[in-house]
Amino acid sequence: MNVFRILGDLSHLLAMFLLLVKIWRSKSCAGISGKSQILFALVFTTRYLDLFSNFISIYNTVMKVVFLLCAYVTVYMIYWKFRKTFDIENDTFRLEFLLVPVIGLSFLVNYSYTPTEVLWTFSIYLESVAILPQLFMISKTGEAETITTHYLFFLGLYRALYLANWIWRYQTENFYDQISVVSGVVQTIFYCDFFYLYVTKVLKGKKLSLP
Amino acid sequence: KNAISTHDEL
Repeated sequence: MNVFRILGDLSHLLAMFLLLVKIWRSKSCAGISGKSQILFALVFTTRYLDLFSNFISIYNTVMKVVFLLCAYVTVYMIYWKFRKTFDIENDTFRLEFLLVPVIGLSFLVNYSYTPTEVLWTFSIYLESVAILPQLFMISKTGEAETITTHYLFFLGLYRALYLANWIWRYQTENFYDQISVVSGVVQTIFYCDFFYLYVTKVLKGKKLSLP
Repeated sequence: KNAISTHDEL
């Protein structure tokens, strides 16, 4: 465990927490892509299948449970509790365009051809693209609430910090995980355009709106 | 060490 990993996990936790705060305080999930949130719930479900079979640490187990809970509560808020406020007309990203290649790739490029390993690989590939329906929705409506941009910033920062963690682990432990690293780089690249807008607009007190 | 299949990250 190194500082980049801890900060990455905390950033991830803060992102999910900010999203729940936004929905709960405004009693609205306007501007949030339900499709992205379903994908994240699927990511955690398929990745943490080892929750009861592979004990790593108390920290690891607790974080997995918290992440799963946050993901499912968010989906519940969007599709049940506050579904009237859900902007379904703008959440039109075609999930099959992500799921078909990701399923195909997880069968083709994995570490071992076992059900849990293929599902773990699927979760890594899916996470790298799971934010696309959300980014697509923002580009379609041309705007995002400020708290939603904070959510996206910390969600992007989390994977960027993991990149630093992987460099650190390679240098100190000679640990590497090429599937995670390549997917993590791809995932971080998807946020670059958003990071630019966040720094140039949101941090200067302006609302994020696209021309 | 190629820590494949240990998956100790979140």
